[in-house]
Amino acid sequence: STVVLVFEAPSDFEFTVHPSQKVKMGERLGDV
Amino acid sequence: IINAWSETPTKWYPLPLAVGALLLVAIQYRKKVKRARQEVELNEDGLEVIRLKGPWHVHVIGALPLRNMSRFWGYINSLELPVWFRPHGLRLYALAFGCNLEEIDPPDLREYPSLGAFFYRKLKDGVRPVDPAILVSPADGTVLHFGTVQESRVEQVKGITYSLDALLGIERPGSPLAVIEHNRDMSVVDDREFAIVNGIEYSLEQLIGSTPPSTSGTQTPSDEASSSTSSSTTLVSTSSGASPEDEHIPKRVGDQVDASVGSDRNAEETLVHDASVALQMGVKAPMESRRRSVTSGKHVKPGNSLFFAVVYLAPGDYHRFHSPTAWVVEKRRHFVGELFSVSPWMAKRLENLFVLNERVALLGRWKHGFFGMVPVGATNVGSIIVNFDQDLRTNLRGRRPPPGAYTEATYSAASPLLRGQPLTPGEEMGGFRLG
Repeated sequence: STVVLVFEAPSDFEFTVHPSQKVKMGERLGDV
Repeated sequence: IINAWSETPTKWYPLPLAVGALLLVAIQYRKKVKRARQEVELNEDGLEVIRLKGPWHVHVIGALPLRNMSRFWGYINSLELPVWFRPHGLRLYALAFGCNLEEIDPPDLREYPSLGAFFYRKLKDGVRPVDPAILVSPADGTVLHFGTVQESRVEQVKGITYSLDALLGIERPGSPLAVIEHNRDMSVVDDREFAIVNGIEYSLEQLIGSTPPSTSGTQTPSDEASSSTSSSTTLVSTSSGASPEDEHIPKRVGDQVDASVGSDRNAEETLVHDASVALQMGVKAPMESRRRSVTSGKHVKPGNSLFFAVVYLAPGDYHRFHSPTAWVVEKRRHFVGELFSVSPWMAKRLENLFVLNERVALLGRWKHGFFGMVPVGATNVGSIIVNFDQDLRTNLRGRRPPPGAYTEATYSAASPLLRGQPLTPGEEMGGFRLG
């Protein structure tokens, strides 16, 4: 199963993860 | 060979013009074929035609009765296990799939009657602290891909894209959705100081502090809040002229189905929760018009962009999903589709994977504008649960509507304050069940 997020954010929003990285619920995905 | 390699003289000469021309023709031909493959085929309504595309083994998988297999898998895994076997069997499963048994709730494996129940296990309080960042992971899993949405296309893997409109559905002018009137007298005014809901003033500080709000109107807040918790979900639309025959799918556009919006909160708790989300979202002005198309990606605010992220949940992962931010879910769109595996292996091979599979698009807004979250089902986990939507039923038997058709429910009555289902970061939203 998969969860896809699609969202509007300021253009300077940056993801703080990298592809294939394992994450836990509640961990930071990105921030402005 | 050594002699030939070392003694053969190298003689350079220009290629004949015809060979060069042929080479250019071949390059152009390859480019044209590649472009034709990437071109989007549209139907008479201007919607992208979603077809199964991929190598031969993808077509072989596509020929299997995946939905029936999924339901059978769910049935097998719902069978009750003998109590003596549960610790051994579930421990073996945990070992094979890397589940951490230290964090499950309840910790006693004998309390899980089946593998399906263990699969949908809960976690102990506090084992997943929520980061204060504006966006956190909605689930345990692996980040498959992320980036910006370019020209309404979302990248599935490098070089393969799918349509954002196909993923979320399109709000077409003239559809019932476009003329829904949000006529509640609702506004939240003055920077984080008080809120007016249907003519009643609420102090947000009081609400956050869990003290009963003072009232100055003719209607009590508890009346208003009670009505919100027992509100109904309304199915308002199908798309693409679909004629679904499933009993849970409206027979015609505009059909209404009574459905309780799930909530165990009392009136005061509801107001406190809603106000908390309002504060986190920085709500301080009347809600913006819903007529703006949020799904096209062409109407983002100046200075904003549209982003996407995909989190894959492997079989051993905790399979409930949570709110990734403070936001309000305004509606959900249920797309009945196939149930292909969504593993990274398949994502690299099957184009349009996420718009072919059964999914629930939860659409709403957060402090920066549009926010959407789409749980996508797979062969082993066809059942998608949304805690606040007790009408939602996925992976059902019956004839399927064509790809792209969806049923829609709105949550506008769930909260008088925010006109949708408010969610705080980390709040449990639902999950995936086997079958």
